[in-house]
Amino acid sequence: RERIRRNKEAARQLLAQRNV
Amino acid sequence: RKDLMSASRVPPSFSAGISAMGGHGGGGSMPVNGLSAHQSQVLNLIKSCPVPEGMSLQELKLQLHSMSMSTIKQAVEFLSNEGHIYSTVDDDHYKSTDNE
Repeated sequence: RERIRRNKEAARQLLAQRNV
Repeated sequence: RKDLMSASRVPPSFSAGISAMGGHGGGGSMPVNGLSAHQSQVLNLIKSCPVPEGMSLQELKLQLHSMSMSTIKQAVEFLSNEGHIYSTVDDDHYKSTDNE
């Protein structure tokens, strides 16, 4: 579950960077 | 009154610039929001999966029988690099980021 949470957070940051 | 008149006219080059910018669309050849047809197909399937651990590559292959496994893997790799999806319980299961 920790792995999922970590990966999800990283993906969200990537997505936010792309959007910026 | 003469200064007022000249200040109120918009220079023709300005309005022409705006219309040129407005025409950036182009035909259907542009990928939808930066994704190719394969990538958006894979992303939509992963988005539609309600399971907490996400969708596995095998399930994707079953649903996308017209797409080869290497194409699916490439699409998944691109989408995870972009942040659209992330791997869950292992590197075979993926879940979409923006549908929670």
